[in-house]
Amino acid sequence: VLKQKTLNSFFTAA
Amino acid sequence: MLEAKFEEASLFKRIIDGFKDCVQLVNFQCKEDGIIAQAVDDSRVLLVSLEIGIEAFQNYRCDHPVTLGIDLTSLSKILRCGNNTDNLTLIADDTPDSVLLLFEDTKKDRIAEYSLKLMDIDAEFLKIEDLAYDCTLKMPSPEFSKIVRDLSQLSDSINIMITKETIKFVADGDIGSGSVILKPFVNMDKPQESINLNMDQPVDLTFGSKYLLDIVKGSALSDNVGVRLSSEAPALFQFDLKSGYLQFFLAPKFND
Repeated sequence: VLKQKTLNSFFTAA
Repeated sequence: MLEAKFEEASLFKRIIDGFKDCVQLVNFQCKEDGIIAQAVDDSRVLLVSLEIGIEAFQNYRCDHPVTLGIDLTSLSKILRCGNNTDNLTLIADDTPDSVLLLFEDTKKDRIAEYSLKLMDIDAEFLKIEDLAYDCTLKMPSPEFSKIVRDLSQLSDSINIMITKETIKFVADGDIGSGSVILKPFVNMDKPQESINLNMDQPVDLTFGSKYLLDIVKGSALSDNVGVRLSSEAPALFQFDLKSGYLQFFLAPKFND
């Protein structure tokens, strides 16, 4: 089953 | 004081149409070197990053940095009131509660003026590091757009696989499956129709069709789309402006 990743794990607040 | 004049309103319309369907509330940060904006969609899967450099404007002046918090649905309503070939000037003071949009039809001495109320938008600004990518692809945006629209009919996911000499798009769904295979090539007569591929590592990634359908709306901005893929980072889809770009960062799906 494919699950959608979010961007949270890649980007941090500037 | 901000005064940003587009030679043709159609450019700003195409920019806004390129991302208004995936994000709604956007802070446009205007500085002396141009306008930038960033927004993440509600599901936090797609990040839009816009940069309009001053070369994209006929005239540009911004003495004091100013942030315009805009509801894109409202802005679109006003943009539809102007004609594509009108000059369009955005005007705001240093502490604005509204932005003025001035459409000038230079041939007919017709001037239309609209004021859009601004919003206080509490949005974080994400820091986008320079990411390392395994594959860099540049291809005609109409072709990319067609592949995404065709394959998204079959499945809510589209798989992109790149090996040394082959780019393969695959959709596998309830009604059947489909694939499109492309090879890099150079068109000397029409360079914009070429397909360039740089591959350091093969990639095999799957993305949500609905997000790709949002991304291809940027195709009206540029003949080409730049695609950067990595198994370790969100994919980057980029449409270049004469000065600046519209970028989409998209998180992949993964096998659970």
